[in-house]
Amino acid sequence: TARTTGLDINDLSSLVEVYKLRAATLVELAAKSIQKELQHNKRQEDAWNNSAIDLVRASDAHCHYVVVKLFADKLAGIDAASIHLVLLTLARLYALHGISNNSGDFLQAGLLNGSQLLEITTRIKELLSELRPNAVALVDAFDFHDRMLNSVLGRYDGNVYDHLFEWARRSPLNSTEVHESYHKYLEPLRSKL
Amino acid sequence: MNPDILNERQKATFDVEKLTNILNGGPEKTKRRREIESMVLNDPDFKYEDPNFLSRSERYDQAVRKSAQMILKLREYGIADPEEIYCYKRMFRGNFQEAMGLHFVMFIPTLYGQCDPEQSKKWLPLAESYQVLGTYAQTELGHGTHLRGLETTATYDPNTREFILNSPTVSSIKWWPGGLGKTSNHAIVLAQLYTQGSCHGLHAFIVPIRDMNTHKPLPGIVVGDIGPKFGFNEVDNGFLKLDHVRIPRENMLMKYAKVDPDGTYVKPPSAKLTYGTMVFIRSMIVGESARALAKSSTIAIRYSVVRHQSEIRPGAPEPQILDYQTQQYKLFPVLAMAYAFTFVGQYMNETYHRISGDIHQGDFSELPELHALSAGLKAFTTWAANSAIEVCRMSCGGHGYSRSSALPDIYVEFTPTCTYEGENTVMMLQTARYLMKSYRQARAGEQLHGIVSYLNEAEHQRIQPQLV
Repeated sequence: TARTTGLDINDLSSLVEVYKLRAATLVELAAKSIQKELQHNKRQEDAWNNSAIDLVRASDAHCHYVVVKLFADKLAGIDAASIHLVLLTLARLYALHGISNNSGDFLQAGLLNGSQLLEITTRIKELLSELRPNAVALVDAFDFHDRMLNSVLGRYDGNVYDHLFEWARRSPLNSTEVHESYHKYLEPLRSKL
Repeated sequence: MNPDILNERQKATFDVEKLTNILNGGPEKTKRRREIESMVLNDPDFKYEDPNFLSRSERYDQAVRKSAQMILKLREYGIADPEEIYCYKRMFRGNFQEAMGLHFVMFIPTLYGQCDPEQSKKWLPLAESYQVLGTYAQTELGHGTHLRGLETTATYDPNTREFILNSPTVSSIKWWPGGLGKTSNHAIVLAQLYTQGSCHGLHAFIVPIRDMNTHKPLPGIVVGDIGPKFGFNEVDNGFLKLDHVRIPRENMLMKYAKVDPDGTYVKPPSAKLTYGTMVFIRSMIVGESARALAKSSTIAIRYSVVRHQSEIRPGAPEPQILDYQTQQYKLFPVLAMAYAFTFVGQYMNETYHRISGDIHQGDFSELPELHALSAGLKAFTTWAANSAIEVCRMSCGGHGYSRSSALPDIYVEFTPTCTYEGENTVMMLQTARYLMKSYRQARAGEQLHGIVSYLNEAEHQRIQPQLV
């Protein structure tokens, strides 16, 4: 029988909740690893070092929860409906993509089951399509001036190719049509052969 | 305007300007930021050659020239607000670093934070008039994040009322500090303090390293540039070897810890005093992660709507790269991360300013949690951003490998954030220390506060798989 958890993948607060419980689970796992080391009469420092991988994973999960939570908190303060909607799509994508990338943690903690994982993959694809029309507007909102970005590929006007060609021609190696190395090395070489 | 990108802008379902204002913290801030940026854009003095076309020495020369010019311009425009200065600098340095960066972000703030009133009177005017050009020399050839391992010594001589600074081993040579190699004439040196035969741990000392007129290294000082690196070409990261250099007793920063003329050591009131600076710097780094992601995703997404390649439907015109699901799957989660980290950076900035008021009132209660959180978020966001910049670069194909794309520059200038100001794994373990302490308190039934309070709830509300 399919087992269900309380997770609603379309509800951002439910996603925040599972990130929170994933973090709590990994913190507990790390603490139990230290406990087990101590029960095997390891010194405190050695118990800590022998649990370092678990400890880093716990901190990573804690920070990941904080990021998802703060994204959700920020959304709560945005009332412009069209902006709220596009940022909600981004927040859902960030949260679901994180679950998909770290699915082992969530499955191990019993916060997710296999069929929900499939649902998440499908939902991610839908969110990609939802974002597609707004992709350029979302990066325009960062409002980087071309001089700040200093990127031919990222120009606001999108005129990449002619500026790429112009940039290459300014390269110092092109300051002379024939580089001095030709006369210094190649010409003598060819006259000897 | 490229027709593809024009068409994309017409598809938007929201007001871009409104979202820009949310990202900047309000319309006023957006307006002011643009004003400051235009000061740089419209300034004929700020026309420069693309650093990618210059040698290392030319790049350093151009960077120093820009820094010197920037100092004069800030005065000319009367820009004094730290955030506005930061905004001005971001514009003038673009994707590159600032030769005198550490003078502003470490040397002067440390003088403010750790000089006693007498010392402030002497050193702050010198530093703010650039008579004294300083850096912050903590890291050594053989020692980095683990501060207790630093070997440089400062031994107090009560007869002459001087400290003798020395690099006892090769591994103790100061290594990496920005601006140390060729720019600075003073350094705040972190050294193990010895007085009356005892070691009292790390303390800060102002050490003159170059003559203030000739700029030549002073006696007992071996100083220089550590050579080419992965990036940071504009910065003369340097080395400093001290051979029994004597400095007056007054050069030890004594706002907190003190050494009396007879050599008696007076302990500082709290070990947490330096936390504040670290929390501030790490909060700034979270903002840098967001900015690097925002730049990279801007470049990659704009280019992906201009670039046409291959075919989805046989016989149809070449589609835009961004119409491929795989390209969306690479770039949109990065875009989402850029927004997420921007909001985290805003939160950290607000929280830091909120509690720094408490710190001045002597209330350190929230500092340990913020110290732990800033360490973890610095590691979490820089690791994630580091990988994501590379995803953006590679999603631009061959042109992503060209310096003209700016993505290689953004990467090499960003990637040191995973190592400096606390190596990321060490940062995560620092956060873990706080989490383990909180976990034990929660298990003991104590009510936790702040962002770790979920460790109380988790006991009761765990979502369990239920049989259908």
